[in-house]
Amino acid sequence: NTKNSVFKRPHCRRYNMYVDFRKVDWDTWIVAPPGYDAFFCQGECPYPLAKHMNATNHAVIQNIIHSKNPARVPAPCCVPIKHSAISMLYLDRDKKVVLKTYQDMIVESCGC
Amino acid sequence: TSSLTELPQGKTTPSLTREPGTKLAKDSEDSSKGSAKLDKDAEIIKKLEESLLNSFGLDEKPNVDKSQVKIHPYMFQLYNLKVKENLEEAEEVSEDRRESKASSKFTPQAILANTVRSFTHIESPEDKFHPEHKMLFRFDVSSIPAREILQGAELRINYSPPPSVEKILETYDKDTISNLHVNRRKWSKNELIYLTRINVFDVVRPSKGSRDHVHRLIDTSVIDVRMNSTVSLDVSPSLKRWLSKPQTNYGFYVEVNPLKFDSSVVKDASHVRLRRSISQDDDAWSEKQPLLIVHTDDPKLAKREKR
Repeated sequence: NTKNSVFKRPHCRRYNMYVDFRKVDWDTWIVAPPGYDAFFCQGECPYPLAKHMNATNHAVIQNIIHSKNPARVPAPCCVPIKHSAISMLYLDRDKKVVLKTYQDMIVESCGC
Repeated sequence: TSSLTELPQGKTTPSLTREPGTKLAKDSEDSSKGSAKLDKDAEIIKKLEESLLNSFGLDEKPNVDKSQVKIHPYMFQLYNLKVKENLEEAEEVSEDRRESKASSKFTPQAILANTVRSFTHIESPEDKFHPEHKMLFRFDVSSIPAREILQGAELRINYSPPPSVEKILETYDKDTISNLHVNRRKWSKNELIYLTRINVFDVVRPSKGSRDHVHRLIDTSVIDVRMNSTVSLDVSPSLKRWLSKPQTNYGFYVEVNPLKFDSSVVKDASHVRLRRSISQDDDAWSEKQPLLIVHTDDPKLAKREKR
């Protein structure tokens, strides 16, 4: 619910989001970790775009066009621009121990 | 459903209050609508879960209880190593450092592959018929999906000093032993009595008659019986064949031979943990038993190209 939360902050940035495997009953087969910090991105990309907003050249162009004609072109979105991996130790359906590394599971930074 | 039953009396529709029969029918209709909504929600949650599991490379949620399965400590070691690697990668280690990591001695496959599986020997009544210094290991690797590409496989066998050597060790200087361990190639003639060779053979054709079997030597290693350690043998060629032709999975034959048999202090293979000793309980054995580690690359989990 974005109405009553901190997400009202206008600028694009990273927020905490912890994924707890116990809450979805996945702790029966996932050995480690018990959960992880996934994070998410939220916020606006206002004109002009500040350097810390990690904007792409395209976002800068879209932002300029949007400032001239907001009805036709939307403002750039706040999205994850850098991810990192997590490793999971779990049991497969044959009760075999598996260690897998999943890419792009954690948001490292957000940008426009 | 609960919100429907808690409606105030005045707010009930006239038709429901006038005709009890109809009310029941209406209630049951509302209830069925409510349950239909719940069913729909459950269905959506199920589909979301399926989608998430699919992105994890799984067809369905494994219906297992982790408390019932003994996990080898080596898998936890690998897990901790991977976690450390992920953290370093997140902190953007320099390319030079990444290269030096990849060429390090410590299980290069573990660094490059995105999936590691462990397998234990399928025990059979025939195990006891093998001589003490030989053992046929069978592993069920059918759970490895066909899409995964083999990066490497190792058979890990534990060994520890037998009691006869432990007595001799009491008279030894510990520094001398560690030096010997590091400089593995500098053995004096007197020390050869402590060396044991472990051979691992790929069973290309199992024994049907007395001598028609075909065993191919795939790796060998010399161990120092004074050490308490683990030997890792490369069994990748066998795994490559097993994964392409599962019907040719006849297992590995492991043989333990003292290097200098006549004067060796260890004439049996009890110091190498090929099989469970009578006194060993489940917990102790699960930590010491031979382990097959298979490193694969799951293309489904390959990192997407950066923008």
